Amino acid sequence: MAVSGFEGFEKRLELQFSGDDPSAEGHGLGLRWLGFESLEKVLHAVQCTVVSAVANHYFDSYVLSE
Amino acid sequence: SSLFVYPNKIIIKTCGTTQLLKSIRPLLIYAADLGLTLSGCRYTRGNFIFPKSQPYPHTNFREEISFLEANLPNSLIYRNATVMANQWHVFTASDHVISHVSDEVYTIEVCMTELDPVLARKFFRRPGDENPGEVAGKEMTLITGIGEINPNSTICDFAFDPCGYSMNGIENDRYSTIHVTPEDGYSYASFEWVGSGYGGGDDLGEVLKKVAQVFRPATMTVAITGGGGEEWTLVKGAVEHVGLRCRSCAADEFPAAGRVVFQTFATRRK
Repeated sequence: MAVSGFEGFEKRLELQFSGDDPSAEGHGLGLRWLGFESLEKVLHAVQCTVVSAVANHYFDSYVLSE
Repeated sequence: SSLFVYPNKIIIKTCGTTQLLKSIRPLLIYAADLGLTLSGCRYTRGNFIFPKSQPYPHTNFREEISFLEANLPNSLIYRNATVMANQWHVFTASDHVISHVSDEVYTIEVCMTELDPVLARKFFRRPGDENPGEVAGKEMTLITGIGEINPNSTICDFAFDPCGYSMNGIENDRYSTIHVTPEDGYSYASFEWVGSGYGGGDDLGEVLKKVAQVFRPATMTVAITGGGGEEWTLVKGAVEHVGLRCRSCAADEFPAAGRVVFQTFATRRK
């Protein structure tokens, strides 16, 4: 590892899914059904944790550590 | 860093030496449990400031592509990987070709370096400040003018100790996000925003002017994905208005994302 400051440039990943049925149980929540524990496990693989969150009718938003 | 979860889409943006691509495998497993199938993937990044500090699978773009190829399902047959203007790394994969002609929604990703040192200082915690990160974050949002960039959005912000800042803004189904590393010598800020309207019909130009004035960077890159194809002209006008000059502009088509236009700007001294 090089001696350095903090890396600013981000990596950005966007994954699109299909198959969510708005008429089914969950009313089209799709990925929003994912429990917080599941998200934490995903973020553990990335090496981040949630430090703050806000949501509205359309989506969930999390500010992460790092 | 930020995470956005929509019913049919997830966006993760992480900085530092995080291992972002390792999120793919667990996400696909959880999504499958919900009956969801991956239909598209887009991975983007700029040139790292400290590339030798990046861990596997991020040590170089070739390695990242190999990792993506190994972890994405074969159904995503339309794939493309390009480095635009030797800076902007783009990988896309999709199970269908996106028609960008009818898609007026666009994502704008802005990377800024060499921030004005006086403005960057506002992203350091005050000595002795023992407030939680959420409280200090709100203070930074206020004093820097970030809250004025899109006054209609609900902001979720956080200040790190001893310095650094992250925010997510949400407004209806659109998000914006800002991340700041203010240390002199490798100062950096990013801004991402989802806009709509042909030619950047909503406030793209005004938003970008405000962003540039919050940080006054010496260099700025702007990547626009999707949209009507004319947004780049608004970007150029707005950014040049605040003293930066366009140094390069490149465009490419991606079957999974539509058109990507990548512009670089720098002050006269660069």
